[in-house]
Amino acid sequence: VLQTIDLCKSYGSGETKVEALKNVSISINQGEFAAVIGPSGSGKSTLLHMLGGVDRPSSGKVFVDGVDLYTLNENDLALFRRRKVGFVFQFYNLIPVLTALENISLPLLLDNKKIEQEYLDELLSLLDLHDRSHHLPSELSGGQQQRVAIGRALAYKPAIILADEPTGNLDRKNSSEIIKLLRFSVQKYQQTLVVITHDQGIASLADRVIAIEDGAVVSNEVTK
Amino acid sequence: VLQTIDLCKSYGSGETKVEALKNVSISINQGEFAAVIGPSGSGKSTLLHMLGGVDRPSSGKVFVDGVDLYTLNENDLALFRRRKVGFVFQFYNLIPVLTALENISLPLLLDNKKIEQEYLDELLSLLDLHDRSHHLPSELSGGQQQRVAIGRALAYKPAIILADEPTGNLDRKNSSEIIKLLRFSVQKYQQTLVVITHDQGIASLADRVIAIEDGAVVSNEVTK
Ligand SMILES: Nc1ncnc2c1ncn2[C@@H]1O[C@H](COP(=O)(O)OP(=O)(O)OP(=O)(O)O)[C@@H](O)[C@H]1O
Ligand SMILES: Nc1ncnc2c1ncn2[C@@H]1O[C@H](COP(=O)(O)OP(=O)(O)OP(=O)(O)O)[C@@H](O)[C@H]1O
Ligand SMILES: [Mg+2]
Ligand SMILES: [Mg+2]
Repeated sequence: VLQTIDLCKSYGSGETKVEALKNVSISINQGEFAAVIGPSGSGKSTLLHMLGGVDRPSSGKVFVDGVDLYTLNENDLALFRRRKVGFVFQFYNLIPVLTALENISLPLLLDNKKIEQEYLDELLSLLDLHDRSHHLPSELSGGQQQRVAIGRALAYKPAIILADEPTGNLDRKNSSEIIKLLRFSVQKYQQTLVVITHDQGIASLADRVIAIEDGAVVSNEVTK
Repeated sequence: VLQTIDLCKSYGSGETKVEALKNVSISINQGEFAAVIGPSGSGKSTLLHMLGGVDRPSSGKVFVDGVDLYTLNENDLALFRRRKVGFVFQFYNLIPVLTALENISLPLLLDNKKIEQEYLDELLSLLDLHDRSHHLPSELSGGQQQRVAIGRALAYKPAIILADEPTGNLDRKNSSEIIKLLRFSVQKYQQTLVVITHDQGIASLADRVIAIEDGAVVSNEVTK
């Protein structure tokens, strides 16, 4: 369902030119939970942005369900991002003037979709955010903001969930609750999940582990 | 050197009123490495903001080297923050239009202080940022931005270092390098270090571990 062929991405030019991804060719199957691991600065977030249609590659191809993503026009790419992909960014990117509940509902609001109140209530309690749903991001702790970002990625029940360090700011108990929620959602709604993590415990739960160093894939193992 | 007496902090009013800290009385000695642990939303960042003069308490006292911090006027409080405290915020708060090197030098630039080139070079290599020193925050990975934030906190060789999850976005290798650097700096320059962390490994290195739940201190143990 997700495939890259000789994917390259470089940033800047001259003195600050950086080759973030070098000929990355991977494929992730429908319904799989894939973990992406690697040192800081190795290209993990860059890869996730390419898979999610957030940033254009320098060269190479990205296929999602057989569609060559970067041949789509801006409009279709935006629709793909909104309807097919739930993204948890490494730094959340919550909208500061919207409450926790509004941030979570945003993908649905943008598409004039009806909000399934029951599902949203379920998400709020699984994320332990019921008593913070009317708070703005600036009125939430770091971990609470991270959980709002996860809620927003799940709200639309997207086919693909891309999560960049979804438990980086969470304690052990919250971390395992979040991973349980992601795996539960993936099984219940037949989704495909890609998670960047530094946490060995989380990587060990994945069906596939992709290791990246200095922009290149150094291993891609199916674990189960 | 750091002491709080019946420290309380509440946010908001009416429906969203939250008591983030409830009568917190702790003391941390000169040269100590104290770890603060607790679940997400328990009040850790709030406590660190009170210790660092970043946000005023609702009631109670904070003493730093015998000075009653919140009796100082705004000017003196700002000087205290700039000269005495190195702060690593949970979300970095780097200045987007300044390069990595400029962000690190900022506390010195603000005070018209001469920059010790040798010390800065040492910091850049210990933080593995030499080849990223001219990048803007938006041209850095998550972990690289975190390391810039740590460099900025150390640049002034402040008496007190307050770090909020300084390794949350770092892999195992980078995390242990950072903690090694912080402990090395604390010993070399006789500093006092307070670190919020979810990482048991880091907490086990501390001289003192303070556990917080729901705004209250539940334990405060000297481990060495
Ligand atoms: N400006 C604010 N308005 C209302 N509530 C707030 C505000 N800032 C923080 N809070 C609340 O105060 C409590 C403590 O927040 P704090 O940021 O200190 O938690 P924390 O222990 O650092 O959590 P984390 O590990 O998730 O970063 C949280 O429940 C949070 O929702
Ligand atoms: N806009 C940019 N301009 C220049 N270089 C960039 C830019 N964005 C990222 N980089 C560089 O590309 C490399 C890969 O960055 P990326 O964010 O993908 O790393 P990462 O594996 O997610 O790291 P981390 O674990 O620290 O988040 C890094 O070395 C970074 O400095
Ligand atoms: Mg990253
Ligand atoms: Mg916090």
